[in-house]
Amino acid sequence: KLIQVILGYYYSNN
Amino acid sequence: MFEAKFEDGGLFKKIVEAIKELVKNVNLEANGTGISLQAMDTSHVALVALQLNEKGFKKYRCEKSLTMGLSIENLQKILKCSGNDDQITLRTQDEEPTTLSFTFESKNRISEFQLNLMSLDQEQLGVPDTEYSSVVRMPSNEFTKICRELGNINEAIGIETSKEGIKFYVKGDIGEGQVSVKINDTEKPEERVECEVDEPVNLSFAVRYFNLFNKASALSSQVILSMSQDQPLVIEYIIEEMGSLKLYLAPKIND
Repeated sequence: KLIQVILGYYYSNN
Repeated sequence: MFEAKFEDGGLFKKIVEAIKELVKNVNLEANGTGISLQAMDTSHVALVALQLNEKGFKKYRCEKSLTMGLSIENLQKILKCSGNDDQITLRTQDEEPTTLSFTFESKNRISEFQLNLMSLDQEQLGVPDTEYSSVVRMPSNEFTKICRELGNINEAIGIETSKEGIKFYVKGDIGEGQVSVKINDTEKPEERVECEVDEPVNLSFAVRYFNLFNKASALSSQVILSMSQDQPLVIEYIIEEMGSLKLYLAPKIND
């Protein structure tokens, strides 16, 4: 089953 | 004092059209080098990034960096009052503007509008400069068609790159399918398919974001897909002589 990751997992907040 | 004049106002309308389904309220940043915008969709799965260089404008002045918070929906209502062939000028007088002025000019009429601005404290994501292991350049209408067709079969679309080219595939409840796009070095640049694959990737994405974003294919005949394994993909539409519109999309992974 595929789950959707969010961008915050890859990119940090400035 | 900020002033930016689009020679081709229709271009600005296409940009807003391409992002209006993805982002609601955005901070438009203006400074000496040009205009930029970065905003995530509500689910924080996709990030839209626009970069327009001051050299691409018919007229451009920005004495001091400005941040203008605006609702894309309201911006669209103002832009709907302009013609596709109009020249569009954005302007503000103050340093902390509360409104953004628009002038639409065609050969037989000139219109003036003011859009009320809002203050948005949006988190800005730091997108690192990444060397992508697979970069594919292909016709934008081809990519749009594949996403729309395969999106009818399954809401998740797989993308696999190799030295031979790029394969899109779906495995849904009704069945499965795959589309392999062959590399070609035709002399017509808008039909060329190029793959630079240092490392092959195999990634899955929610195709609905592609379908929402692919309205941007009106901006450019080519689209560039940059991918690395287990990284968000970047879809880039180059805006001739002005800059680019990018969508960063986080992948779906096996749990």
